[in-house]
Amino acid sequence: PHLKTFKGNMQTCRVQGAWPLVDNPYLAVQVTNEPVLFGSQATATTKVTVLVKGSATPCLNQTKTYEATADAPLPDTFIDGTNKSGPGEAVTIRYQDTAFGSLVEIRIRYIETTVIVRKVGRYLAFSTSMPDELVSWHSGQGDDQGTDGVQLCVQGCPLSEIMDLDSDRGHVLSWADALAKCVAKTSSSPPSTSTMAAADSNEGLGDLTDQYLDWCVFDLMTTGKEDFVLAARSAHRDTLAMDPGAAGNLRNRTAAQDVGAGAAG
Amino acid sequence: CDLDACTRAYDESLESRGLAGPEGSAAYCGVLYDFGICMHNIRRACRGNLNYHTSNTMLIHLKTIFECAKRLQQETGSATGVPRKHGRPPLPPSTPRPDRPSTMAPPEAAQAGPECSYRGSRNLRHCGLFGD
Repeated sequence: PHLKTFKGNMQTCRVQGAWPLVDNPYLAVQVTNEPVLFGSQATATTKVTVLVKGSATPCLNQTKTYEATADAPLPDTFIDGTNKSGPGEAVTIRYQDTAFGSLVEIRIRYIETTVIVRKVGRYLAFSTSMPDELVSWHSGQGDDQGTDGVQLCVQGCPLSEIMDLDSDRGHVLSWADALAKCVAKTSSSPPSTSTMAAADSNEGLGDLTDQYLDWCVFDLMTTGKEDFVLAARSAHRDTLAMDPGAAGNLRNRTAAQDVGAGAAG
Repeated sequence: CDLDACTRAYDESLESRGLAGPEGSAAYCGVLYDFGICMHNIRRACRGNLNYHTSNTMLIHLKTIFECAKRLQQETGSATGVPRKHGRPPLPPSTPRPDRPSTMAPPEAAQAGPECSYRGSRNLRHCGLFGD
């Protein structure tokens, strides 16, 4: 999958199997990634586990676990069936259907942290925002604490896991076809219910640009599955919503878009 | 990832020291340090194991709330505190690590009262993962 780290680094990684994204005294998030096609090195996320830890704070008297898997609808509660916990609803879950899939937002008020888990097509996506102090604090944990401290969101992917967008992409679709689908204005998945339509109108997914356009092209060339366009658009939207400053840091892809417009006809 | 082996060793260590469970004592801190060594030794195999990471976070938390570093230093006069038994693997090499910053707001904020509202910096960082 494609990773944007807390430091703003952007990588495409193999990271097959289970990997921790975040682990601090308050929150742990782990994902499991599986190959998207037989023989392909590219993987996508099929399971997300979120632990809101109860041990480090009086705001939560027990650990709350949220689990989402790609082969089932997103649960709208923690695994114990609750959707809020703690004084003043310190931890809450909100579920929403959209035209592009479903999403769950977990808010942890006492650490000003939001976790979003999306299901788009057959795969899952993850986004989080949390205070700078929490990120920089747990990134300082080292071997003397008995851990090698792997947190993909903090350190990024290990070098051995990083893929190259040009040389590691597949060829199920041509570059031009993939780009045309990624820059196309309309979705191939129309809303099926009025609730979804309402959510769709609120969603306001914009055009794919920059790194997210490159990632979309990679995904479509590798799999041919148009669900990944929607995944890229919703991830792009989450990034701009949770990290408005990112817009200025993304690479300018104007030239690629011009070529794409030509290729699209 | 043989986390169970470390859990068993933890239970045995508690029993051998005559402890019923977590407590603020040098003896219990010794149990935690033994557990930490065991956890360190399995860290690579357990890299992707969420239970491992949760246990490790608990370990760090317990060592902090029971002030084990200070307690063991008082007890033994050594930084790591626990006298080594013959044949026991050494503690992992200690790497310089910044202290918890004084501006580290979340833990204090989490103790802030029944409203449990956050009082730290509003400087937020974002991380995302999607696609293939």
